[in-house]
Amino acid sequence: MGSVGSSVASAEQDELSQRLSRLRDQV
Amino acid sequence: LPPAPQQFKPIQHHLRTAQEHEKRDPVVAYFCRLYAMQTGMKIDSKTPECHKFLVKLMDQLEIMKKQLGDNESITQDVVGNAHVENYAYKMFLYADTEDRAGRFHKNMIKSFYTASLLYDVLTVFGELTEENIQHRKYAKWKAAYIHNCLKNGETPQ
Repeated sequence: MGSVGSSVASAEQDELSQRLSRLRDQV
Repeated sequence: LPPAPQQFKPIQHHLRTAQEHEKRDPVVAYFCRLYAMQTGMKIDSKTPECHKFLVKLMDQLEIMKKQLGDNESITQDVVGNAHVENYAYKMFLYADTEDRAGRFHKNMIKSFYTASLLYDVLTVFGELTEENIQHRKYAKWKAAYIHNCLKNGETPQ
């Protein structure tokens, strides 16, 4: 259960990192 | 935005500066929030309350980016860097002029402090120049020093 929780947390962090990268994309 | 969790105390003042510049200079507000976002993610993006806050901050940044869409300060780092740097320097210069003229007041303390925060914000574009590092250090120290003098009824030297 701990490992499921940590994978969810890591997926959420990845999503935030991806959104940050998209935000920083230069046009 | 909801109040920032305790862990985000180091970015609290940058977020407040963003809020204060929402109308006055949205580009400055945008980069203050971007700095807060990047720093916040380094501090803590795992704890539920921190993650929730960062998601809200990201939502806000995405909306701002859309609104500012065709502004070159947002689409080109080199222009954004120059914009924030000029703004920080103007703040610094105003406070420094007041200081050298012996005019000590709340507004100049705030300008020194805001300039120091904006030099932090400039790190979103990369490493600070030596000059900017010195300005940040000096502005932070001056703000604290003059604030303490006024609080204790002393005249700053």
